[in-house]
Amino acid sequence: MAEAEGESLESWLNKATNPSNRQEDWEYIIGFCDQINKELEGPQIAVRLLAHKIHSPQEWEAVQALMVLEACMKNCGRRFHNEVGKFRFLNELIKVVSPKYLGDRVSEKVKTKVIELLYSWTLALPEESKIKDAYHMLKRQGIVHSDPPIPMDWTLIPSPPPRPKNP
Amino acid sequence: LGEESEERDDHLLPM
Repeated sequence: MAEAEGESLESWLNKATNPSNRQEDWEYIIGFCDQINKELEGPQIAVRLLAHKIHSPQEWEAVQALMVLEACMKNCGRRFHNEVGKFRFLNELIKVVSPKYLGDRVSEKVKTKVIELLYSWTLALPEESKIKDAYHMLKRQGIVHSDPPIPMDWTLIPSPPPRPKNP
Repeated sequence: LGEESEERDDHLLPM
């Protein structure tokens, strides 16, 4: 796609989470995933950008960012899983649901989605132990009362680790 | 070494 030349992670994500999108735009979501796989430090940069969008006060922007995150978990392989599986990123999700941080200002829809994602990853990625630690801490704190039902099509099937292409 | 120190610095948010 010629017009995609020169797109950066940030520009893909801005398009994929644009609050004026009427519905999720898979062209941009997949464009963001592909760009992560192309860049050497793609996963590290991507999780920082995603955390910022997930904290958006605009519900639709945050919801789209969570959809992008879920798509990346399915399409960007182990390199991306490793970044999500660090407390540095998990803390950004915890902030969304905790009343001590942003929880009181975030919509139930966004909080529910964050908890669904965390729980689905504890099942799909048992080797990422920090995800389990974070989720169980939320349970101990009473922020998560019971495990959410996970839709069947949300089952995360990890893809083989992508090889970063040399520039 | 870099990875080890990153691991040491990676903490769960205080609640």
